[in-house]
Amino acid sequence: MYRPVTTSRTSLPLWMIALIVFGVLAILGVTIGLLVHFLAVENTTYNYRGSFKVLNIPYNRNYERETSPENNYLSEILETKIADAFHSSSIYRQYINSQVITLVPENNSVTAHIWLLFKAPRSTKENTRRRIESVLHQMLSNHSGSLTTDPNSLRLMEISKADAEKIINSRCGRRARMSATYDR
Amino acid sequence: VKGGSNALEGEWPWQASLKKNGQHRCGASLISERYLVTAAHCFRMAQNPKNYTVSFGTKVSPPYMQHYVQQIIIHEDYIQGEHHDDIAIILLTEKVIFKNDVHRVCLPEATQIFLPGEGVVVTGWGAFSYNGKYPVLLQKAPVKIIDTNTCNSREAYDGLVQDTMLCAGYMEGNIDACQGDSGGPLVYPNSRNIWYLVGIVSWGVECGKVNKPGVYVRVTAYRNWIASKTGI
Repeated sequence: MYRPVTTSRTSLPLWMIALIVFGVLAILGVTIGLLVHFLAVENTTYNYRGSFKVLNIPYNRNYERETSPENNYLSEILETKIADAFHSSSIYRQYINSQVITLVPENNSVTAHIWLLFKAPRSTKENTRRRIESVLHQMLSNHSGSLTTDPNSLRLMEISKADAEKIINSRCGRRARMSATYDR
Repeated sequence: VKGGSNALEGEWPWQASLKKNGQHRCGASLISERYLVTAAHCFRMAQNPKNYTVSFGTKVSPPYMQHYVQQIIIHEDYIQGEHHDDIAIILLTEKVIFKNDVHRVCLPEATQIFLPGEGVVVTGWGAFSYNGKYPVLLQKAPVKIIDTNTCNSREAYDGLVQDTMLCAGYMEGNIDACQGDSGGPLVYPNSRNIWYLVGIVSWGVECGKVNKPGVYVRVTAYRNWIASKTGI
């Protein structure tokens, strides 16, 4: 008669089981940690390009010339207005920089084309974009000061870093690398 | 530059080195995709464009980017050996691709005024001192615009400085442009931190000497001339 082969089961030692469980937990922990870090914690910079209309400005070709006093004067007012709006908003921590890139004069208005730079965790990118738009819309609706702006003319879109650099480098006298302040 | 410090990469993206037969000779400033402005005396004795190249980047060699010269336009009234109308335009054979580290400086309006005492910056690969050594890295030095009357005082340049020129540096000396900086930019940051070309390094007595500040071509005085030659 055949005697069934009885296999005697060798169980792993307890310490090895503990080690395997610990190893698996460690790998899981590191993976989740990295995912949380890159998606929820680490800030990524986002470039935006926008435009809006400034109303009640008589047509003047000089607004188009980047070194004209008219262009510099209006650009500076708008840049200050934008910076103040974001510095006093709820997303002031995300705001890094903004500049007026070009001014396009039309009949009784000027369209300002602007560049904005923000930082935000990847996971809140869309929410940040909505909040940027709402801050700008509110700023344009606020008619304090000498400028009248049209909030409904606001356009905002995200652009790549390369496109942002191309836009800025096409303008004269700007620098990607800021040096220390100099006496004026 | 005497009394300056190393420039960072991309800090002065309009700064160019004008080389003659491969050797740094002068500075120059990029004002558009193909035009640069420099000093007329940089082309003393040799005005053949084929002898010159223009390079960009903080190191003179190896150059970060190099271009060939198609045409040299020297001011009609410039006389070799004299200081007036010391300005020239360089036309490159090809367009410069603007990058973070290479792009143009703004030209001021002819009517723009830069007041004495304003802070400006001179940059270049010129000697650290008169007849001294030359740097590997681009140098920068903050200086002040000096009133022309002060600059023309008897102990200074005694009337040599004309209205088409501009003095910058310090009457006490120490910080100044030097040999090899000629043709390079003297720039000013406006309240939006946008930089304008105020002067072109032109002449002086030695470098950083007391009562002998640097004398520059006053760019606003030649703004219309530049426009007539370049369309900018």
